[in-house]
Amino acid sequence: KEVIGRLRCLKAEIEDLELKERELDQQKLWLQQSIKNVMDDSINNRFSYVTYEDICNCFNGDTLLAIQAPSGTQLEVPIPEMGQNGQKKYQINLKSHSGPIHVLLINKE
Amino acid sequence: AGLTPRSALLYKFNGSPSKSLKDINNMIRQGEQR
Amino acid sequence: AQKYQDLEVDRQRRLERIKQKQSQLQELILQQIAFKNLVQAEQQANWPPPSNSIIHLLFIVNTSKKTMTDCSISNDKFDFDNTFEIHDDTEVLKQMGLARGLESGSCSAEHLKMARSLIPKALEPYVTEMSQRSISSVFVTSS
Repeated sequence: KEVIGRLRCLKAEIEDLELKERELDQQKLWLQQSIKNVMDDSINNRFSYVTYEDICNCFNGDTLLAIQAPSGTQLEVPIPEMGQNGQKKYQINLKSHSGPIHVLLINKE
Repeated sequence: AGLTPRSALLYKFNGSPSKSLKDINNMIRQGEQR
Repeated sequence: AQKYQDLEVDRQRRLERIKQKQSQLQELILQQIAFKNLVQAEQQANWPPPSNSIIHLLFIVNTSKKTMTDCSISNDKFDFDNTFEIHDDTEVLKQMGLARGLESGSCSAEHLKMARSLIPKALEPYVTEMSQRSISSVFVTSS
């Protein structure tokens, strides 16, 4: 009788979780559309920038590369492996099918 | 070409969550610590 | 008993997925708030910065600690001789303070009120919970 009772509670909890998950999926889609609308707005578009100084202040002392690429551009980072010269190889691969990739060196010095 | 998901981590501009970049940064950091 | 075990496993998987989806939703909320704060700040600035000193969203930033990092660039890849990190533009906006402390649960009452006005009304409970860093209670309340 006890196990049946616990089973019933568990089923009810799973139903709640299912509802919650569906709600979250809907909210995520909704918010993604909201972000797209906000970013595509012509006035917002004009002011959606940061200055080089802003970025340098966030990453104080670091060498910075800014990469701008079209939506959908794939970035791939292979797991670093030891090279033939005993040094580890660090790599970033980029692939874009819909436009050029811009790279900017941002260096305070 | 020919890299499997186990040998590289992926991120898509305007498609992947920030977490994907955090995972990449963790992978690089862990490799360095090892 | 077997059925109970199976349902328990199902429950755990669902809880894990819900936790991940809540986290993703939080990120999106921060993204919208930070972006709208950025646009507002730039609109209110007295003068726009020179056009050769700005970078438009969307972008990612690659950072290296060692300034002598050798970076060779071909048309589809970067080779580095040292470690790096990658951050998206939302991360930059958060570090500039445009998420007003929501990302770390240290948001003032005034900023919280402003943040709530920048997202769809139905998602306002998430912002309130983020400001108190108790996201798990959102799920309990909704249930």
